[in-house]
Amino acid sequence: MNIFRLTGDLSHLAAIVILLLKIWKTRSCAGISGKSQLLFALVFTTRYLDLFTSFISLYNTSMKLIYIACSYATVYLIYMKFKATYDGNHDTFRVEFLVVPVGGLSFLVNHDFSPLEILWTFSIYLESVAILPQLFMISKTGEAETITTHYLFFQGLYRALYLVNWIWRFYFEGFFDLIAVVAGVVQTILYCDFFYLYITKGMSGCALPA
Amino acid sequence: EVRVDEKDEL
Repeated sequence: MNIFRLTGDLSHLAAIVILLLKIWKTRSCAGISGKSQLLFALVFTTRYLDLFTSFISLYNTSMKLIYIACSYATVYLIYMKFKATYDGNHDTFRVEFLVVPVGGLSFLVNHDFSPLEILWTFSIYLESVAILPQLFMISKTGEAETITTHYLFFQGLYRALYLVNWIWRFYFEGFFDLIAVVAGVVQTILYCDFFYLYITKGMSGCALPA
Repeated sequence: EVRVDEKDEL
C-alpha cells in the first residue's frame, strides 16, 4: 500500500459517496445516468466475487463491501425511490454496445481462463468504459450540475492516482498487471477532456464537448 | 506475472 493507492481508493470512495449524498439530499437523480450506475454495480459485483474465495486484509474486505453496498444503494435510489426524477429520456446510451464487446474481450484476453478470472477481467474492462453513458448524457443535455462534475472529477482522479500507484509498484515491488494498466489508461483518458474543463471553468457546472 | 488469487487492489 502506497500513498497513491490509498488516495486513489479514497477518491473513489469520495466519488461514490458524493453521488449518493447528492441524490439523497436533493431527493432527485436528475442529470445522473442510471445506466452508468448499473454498469458500476455490475463492475463491483463481478470483480469482488473473490470476497468468497480469498481474504487479503480487513481494509480490502471492508472497502469492497462499502463499494458494493453504495453502488447498489445508488441504483436503488435512481430506479426505485426517486424514479420519478430519473431523466431516462436523456439516458439513451446503448449499453449492449459496451457489455457485449467487453464480455467477448474478457474471454479472449485474460490472465487465466477460469470463471472468476474471466469475471474479474470483465469488470476491469467494463469499468474503463462504464462512465460513457454518463458523459454521453451530459453531452446531450449540454450541462452538468456542479456536484455531478465533482463526482466525475473524483472518479477520474481515482484512476489517475492508480496509474501513479502502478508506476510506483512497478519500480519498487516489481508488480505489473498489463490488463489493469491498459484498462486504467483507457479509463483515465476518457476523463481528460473533462479534467481540462473542470479546472479551466473554475470547478463549477460546465458544458462538456460532444 | 500476476497471481490470480492474490489481487490486493480494488
